[in-house]
Amino acid sequence: PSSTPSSTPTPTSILTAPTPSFLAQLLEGEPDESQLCAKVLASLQREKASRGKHDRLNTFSIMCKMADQTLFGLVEWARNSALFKELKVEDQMVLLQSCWSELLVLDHLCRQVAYSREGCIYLVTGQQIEVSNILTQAGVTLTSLVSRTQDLGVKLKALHLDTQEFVCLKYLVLFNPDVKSVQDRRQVERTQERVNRTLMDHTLYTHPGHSDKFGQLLLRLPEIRSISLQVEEYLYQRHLLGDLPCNSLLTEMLHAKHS
Amino acid sequence: KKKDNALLRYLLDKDDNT
Repeated sequence: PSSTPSSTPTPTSILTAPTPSFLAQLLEGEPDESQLCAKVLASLQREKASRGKHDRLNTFSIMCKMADQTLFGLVEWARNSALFKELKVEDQMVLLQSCWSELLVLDHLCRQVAYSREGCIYLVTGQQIEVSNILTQAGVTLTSLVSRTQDLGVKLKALHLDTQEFVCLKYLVLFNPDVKSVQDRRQVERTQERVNRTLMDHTLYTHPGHSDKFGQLLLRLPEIRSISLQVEEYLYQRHLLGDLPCNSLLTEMLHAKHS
Repeated sequence: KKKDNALLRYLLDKDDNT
């Protein structure tokens, strides 16, 4: 309450800083970007070393390998989360099967906000690729995907998405109580509500002048969902053409959704 | 669906000491 009880409290005066321990707990589980980068590079090096000179991976396969390694990292992140551990493995599987591609898209977007140069896409390996280079070789679907994702990246940059907000959005994507066949729906809801409240408090606390930042961030989630569904469809079509590397977590997740 | 996700189950179920 404000110091003058008779005055109507302004939003900032009734705010309390988000409970640092909860937000800190969410941040604790964040993987280290340089470690992830090193892991992906090492995996690509191993892959290259295991192939003959005339059996090189094409660009698309390399991108898939990167996505696969990033997906492994995201599963590991979820698995190490204390909140996720509160759920049975059955529920953990159902939630990840539902949102894995959203997590990949959100992870990619956050990397763009943090590191990408104008007109470039920043890869998990630390390389920057000119968007124009991709678009000259891309088909209709990939062109649409790249431009939609770039547009969303620009919006998130304009919103000054920070790491705390990114982590909260990841948890909101993961703990989705609307996923069918979740057994402990109430637990998922509780976590979702708590993260939602923490995100709201954090945005109001760090950007009191931008009262609608919280709403603007939440509005990006359906866009991320829509892009991720298009990514899945695109990857599945490529998979049917035999373009995807086999025996990967990526193909297994695609199979699970289409079986 | 769950049957298809043997790798995911392994990743989630694996014992950290293995």
